[in-house]
Amino acid sequence: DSAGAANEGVLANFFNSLLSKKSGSPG
Amino acid sequence: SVNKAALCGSLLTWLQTFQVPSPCATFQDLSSGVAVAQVLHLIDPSWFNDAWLMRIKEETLENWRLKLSNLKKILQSVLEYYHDVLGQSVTDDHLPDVTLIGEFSDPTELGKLMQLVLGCAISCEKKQEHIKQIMTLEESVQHVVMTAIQELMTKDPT
Repeated sequence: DSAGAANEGVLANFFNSLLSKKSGSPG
Repeated sequence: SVNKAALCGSLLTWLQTFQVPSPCATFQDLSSGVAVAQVLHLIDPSWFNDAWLMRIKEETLENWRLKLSNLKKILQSVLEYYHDVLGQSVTDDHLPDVTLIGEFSDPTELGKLMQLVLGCAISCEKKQEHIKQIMTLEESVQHVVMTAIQELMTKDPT
């Protein structure tokens, strides 16, 4: 189950980093 | 890089969260371009505005020339959006072959088109709303979406 939790963490970190990125900024 | 045909299934699931009026259940449904255009209109209604949406013809049933015309308009507007609004360029290997979409609903090319639509959603003014919408999806779908976004980002030379 820890793998599932780790994967969940990876997804949450990724999308939260997108949320904090300035709109319209490249990449 | 992301297997575009597998990507297509997951991005179709994402597209369905927009609950557009036009059928959006199968790759065939997407091949007319109408559902994709309606999603773009929701993503950024100021750029993909009402007048733009009205230029996308809905009565495309088995008229692949009309489908192709729709898809070309959509692709051109999306590329202009990347350049003018997002300040990003799109590499050749991310460009979908709209003829294969219009004629055969080709999953690989549809996957590329939806990947570009995804890129609009996560970078536009309303991106918060769209990203949170993605985070409500099933984990396996989120994983494919994340990979597709990462691939778009790493290939952007600007």
